[in-house]
Amino acid sequence: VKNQKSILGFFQKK
Amino acid sequence: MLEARLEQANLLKKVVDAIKDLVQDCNFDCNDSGIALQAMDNSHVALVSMMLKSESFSPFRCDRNIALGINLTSLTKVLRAAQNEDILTLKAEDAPDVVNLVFESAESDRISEYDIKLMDIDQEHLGIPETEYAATISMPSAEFQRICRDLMALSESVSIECSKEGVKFACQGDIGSGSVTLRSHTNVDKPEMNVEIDLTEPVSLTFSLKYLVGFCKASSLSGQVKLCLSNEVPLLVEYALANNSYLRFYLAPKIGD
Repeated sequence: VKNQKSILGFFQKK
Repeated sequence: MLEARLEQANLLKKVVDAIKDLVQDCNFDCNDSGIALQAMDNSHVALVSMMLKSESFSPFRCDRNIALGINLTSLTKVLRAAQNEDILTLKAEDAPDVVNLVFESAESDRISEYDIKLMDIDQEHLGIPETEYAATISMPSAEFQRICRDLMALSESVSIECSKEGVKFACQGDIGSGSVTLRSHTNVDKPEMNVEIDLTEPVSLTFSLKYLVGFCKASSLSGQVKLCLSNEVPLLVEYALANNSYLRFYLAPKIGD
């Protein structure tokens, strides 16, 4: 999706 | 081993129905506190987090941590065989190859039993930070669903602006623009119709409507939905279930123009 941020930019992998 | 008995199959049917288009294969993580699920969609835009607390089952027994890797399309096929009012029991061994589902009709002596083959799913868990949200909105889930559907007819995305004036859902598309504004509202006779806005600072964020409309498939699980927003963090959309169980969706924002 254009201009869509990723959830991985906010929540870190454990 | 796991043995978890739900009074009504309806709960699991609705939860799976609400998430199956977002995530396909996922681990149901079982331990003595209940059954949890966390999964991202393929595009890594949204995250679903489900918690069915042990208190939501009666009885609930799970001696060890067991991850049940299940394909949700397969689970949907099997759950279709359960009547909404059936008693549903999930069973699995400690190192299981299958999960066993038993549906019992309370009215007749019919017992149906299914096994679903499990998958080995290597799923990464994400740490979701505790967040003090700038705005928390509780509103009827059907109202949120209607707003998302109506605005999606005009645009791919919606801006959610929360201020002292209320919460404004607005979109702009090729044919024109639209908005819906809600203010705090208390209905003494029908509390599920309440709109409650708890604001510490104004927020404005833009989100993909396609995802929000997808989340709204959970509307039948709860009369109210809670939206939690802070600038520059994912939106939390929460459907609270009985016994502190919940179905939560997180959606990453879109970058503003």
